[in-house]
Amino acid sequence: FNFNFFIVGESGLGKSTLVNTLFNRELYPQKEVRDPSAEKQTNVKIETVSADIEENGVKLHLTVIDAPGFGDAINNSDSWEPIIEEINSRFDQYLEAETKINRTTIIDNRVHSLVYFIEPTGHSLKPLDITFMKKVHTKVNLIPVIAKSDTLTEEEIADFKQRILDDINTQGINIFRPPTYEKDDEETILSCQELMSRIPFAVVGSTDEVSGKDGNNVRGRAYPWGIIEVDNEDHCDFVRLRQLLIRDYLEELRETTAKKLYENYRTEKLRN
Amino acid sequence: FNFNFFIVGESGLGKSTLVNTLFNRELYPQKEVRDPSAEKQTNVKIETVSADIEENGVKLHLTVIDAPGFGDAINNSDSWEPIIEEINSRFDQYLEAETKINRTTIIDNRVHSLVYFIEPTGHSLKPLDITFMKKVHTKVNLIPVIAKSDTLTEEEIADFKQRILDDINTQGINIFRPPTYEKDDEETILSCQELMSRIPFAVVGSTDEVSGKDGNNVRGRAYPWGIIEVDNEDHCDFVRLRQLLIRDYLEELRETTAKKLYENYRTEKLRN
Ligand SMILES: Nc1nc2c(ncn2[C@@H]2O[C@H](COP(=O)(O)OP(=O)(O)O)[C@@H](O)[C@H]2O)c(=O)[nH]1
Ligand SMILES: Nc1nc2c(ncn2[C@@H]2O[C@H](COP(=O)(O)OP(=O)(O)O)[C@@H](O)[C@H]2O)c(=O)[nH]1
Repeated sequence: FNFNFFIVGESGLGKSTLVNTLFNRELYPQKEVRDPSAEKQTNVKIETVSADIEENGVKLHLTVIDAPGFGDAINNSDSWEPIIEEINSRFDQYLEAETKINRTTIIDNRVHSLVYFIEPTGHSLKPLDITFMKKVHTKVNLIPVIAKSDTLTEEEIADFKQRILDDINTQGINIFRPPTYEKDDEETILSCQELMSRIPFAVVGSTDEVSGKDGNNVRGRAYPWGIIEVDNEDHCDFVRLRQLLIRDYLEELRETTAKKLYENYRTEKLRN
Repeated sequence: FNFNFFIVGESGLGKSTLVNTLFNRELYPQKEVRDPSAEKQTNVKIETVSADIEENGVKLHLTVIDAPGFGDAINNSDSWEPIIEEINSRFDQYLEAETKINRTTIIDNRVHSLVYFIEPTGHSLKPLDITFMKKVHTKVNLIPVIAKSDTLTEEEIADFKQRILDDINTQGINIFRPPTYEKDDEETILSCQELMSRIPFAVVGSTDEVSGKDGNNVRGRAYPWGIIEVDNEDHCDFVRLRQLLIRDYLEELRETTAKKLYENYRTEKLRN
């Protein structure tokens, strides 16, 4: 079945690298060196890349939607428009398919999740972050992450996460939180709370292999002063993001999109 | 005598920390946690902080000028205006003082250098970087630096520096380069070339003390995977920036401002 997610954030926040790390493959090829005399791109384009993958023995048709140019211009007013339009048009596609006589094989192209990359300034959310998230949080399962979190010390990450959550609460932004159910056992509930406590995830991405501290090859980034290991939970929350986005809550993300976000969109649309 | 320099760059690039690190004192106090419901600042303010310090046995009246809000709004068009105005008004102040009868004690408040902080995206210069630098490079000694360079591996820094220099050359941006003189001895020339070869400097700032690899206390940042030492030349170019800005070329910066940049401004102004 289809799983579609949007990644949004300004250029250079490690988005392509993170997607490649999540699926352990080069979905996004190494960027070619651009001609310095070429015009810097300043409008927002929508691009998609798809792949058939297998996760937990489940075959998925994965689509990653990207919006290069977002946040990169001198004037970013309305830079969210092409993104909102893409989310809406995928809802419209589904709406139209639902009205056909033969509905048995509707292809679900709706956006099941939007991962928003926050620049690791160490301060708090920027005006663009807040405006963007408020524009999309009623249409998608919003998962904000702290990009390139190896820029921040453990203490800075803890403070930054707190300030981001304060901003999110003050601004009334809805972010996706893994649901717990009454029938869940103790262990599942605890694991879900542990996951929730780390939101927004501080992520690091890398498809390069480096020698980890146990001497074996691990995915990470090698600096002169040390090696950060992407899959090491003491180094960053990459494993948590993978757990939320792909391993444990894929079904929840698709279901919330279908039953809540899409239905709200449909009601709103048919009313107007 | 006076030494005045401007630091410019978007919020969260470690500017206050770097200034504190350069002079080894809290010129910029620790930022207080702002109320999340407070409006995010979106206009550019000009702020100055001064201190009397001693460098190489020379007493300096140091002034650091800062432009908080630059690059932080959704729409940053014309965000450079307050900065250009500040540079111009300091030239005007000097111009006016020069025309007075008693000129023996003119106070030099002109901007002797502008350090521009480049976000460590790893890609190339952003439209705002290029536009800003082109607006100021004929008025100040421009020193671009790669902010928070501990975000990048050694290889990424080398590539990024190359792309930045390509952009700077393509766009015809003039950056300050330490001059060599015919009378210089071999060692000075080599040391100057070595300094030039590292431009733009990849800087890291910290006033925190951490245990360096020799066990002694050094200024740095402690991560779970290692400790970066600010004064270690294998870790970053902080020492080089300090050398360029304060230790070896302070006189050159003041002189170029007085004899070349100010004179150009004055000629331009008197002509119109
Ligand atoms: N410090 C750090 N750098 C990263 C990380 N992920 C990617 N990078 C580097 O950041 C640069 C930009 O990455 P890229 O994935 O192209 O960013 P994008 O423009 O958002 O797609 C490259 O030099 C990457 O190697 C990360 O988690 N931490
Ligand atoms: N990774 C890294 N973080 C830094 C560096 N310098 C400062 N920081 C951190 O970045 C955050 C913002 O620093 P600050 O000096 O306030 O930035 P400013 O907004 O540009 O003045 C703080 O959490 C600092 O501890 C650096 O060189 N590298």
